[in-house]
Amino acid sequence: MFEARLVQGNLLKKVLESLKDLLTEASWDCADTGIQLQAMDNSHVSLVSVQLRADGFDKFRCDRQLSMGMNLTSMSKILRCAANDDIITIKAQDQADNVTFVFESPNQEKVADYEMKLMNLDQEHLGIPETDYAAVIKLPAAEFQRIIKDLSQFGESVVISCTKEGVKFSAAGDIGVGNIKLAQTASVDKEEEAVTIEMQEPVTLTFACRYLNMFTKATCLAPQVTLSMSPEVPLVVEYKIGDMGHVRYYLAPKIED
Amino acid sequence: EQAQKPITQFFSQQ
Repeated sequence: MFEARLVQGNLLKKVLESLKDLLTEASWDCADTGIQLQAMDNSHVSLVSVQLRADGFDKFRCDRQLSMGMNLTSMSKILRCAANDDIITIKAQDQADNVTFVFESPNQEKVADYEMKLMNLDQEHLGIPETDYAAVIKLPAAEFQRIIKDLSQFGESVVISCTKEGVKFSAAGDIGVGNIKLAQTASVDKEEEAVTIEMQEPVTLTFACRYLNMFTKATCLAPQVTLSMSPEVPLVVEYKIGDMGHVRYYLAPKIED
Repeated sequence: EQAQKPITQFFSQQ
């Protein structure tokens, strides 16, 4: 038996919003420690990893490990039927071929349940090594979204260049060149408005705008986003899911052939 | 010219 109840159901709605453009189907791996998902986009350029810890749920029961393969477009359609303040429960029997989503209004006066077929997905799992990144940049998630959106007008790629002074995002194309520089904030009233840089060495890497734009669909999840970079390894774009987990996107850099 | 590498080139299969 698997059952996970989340009073803050809108977190789950937001997680789905942040995945559905990148992935069409994926497996949710459930264990007594929580729920995890790891999947690559169709072209195998990027990887998404989601963690929802058991202690972040209001009720969590997972008697035996199970992998629930789901069509994320269908899951997203179902979660869109939940109101933002609904309590969401996900339930499945052991070795079941379907999953049930229960949405309760906060006053318990409306209860809806939706059943969805599970899929057998044969998915590759990649081992992500622990890495000490050369540069770790934290900035407001909405600012990052805006920068990527603005620079996507100029070209297909964004160059992210990090030094001690700050971080520079650049794009070039037929209409011209765009550069956006963010300095580390000296002092801010609100922590979520800060730009902070932890740097071991300067790094400059080039990434495809198309994917960065899809990653920023997770902006609704968290006030801040963390970018971790090292020379010639994938960028990590991380959004926290409340205090229960994270969505991490990994994107391979563009490298000289 | 810069080329997009697949993520599978950076992470090993488990």
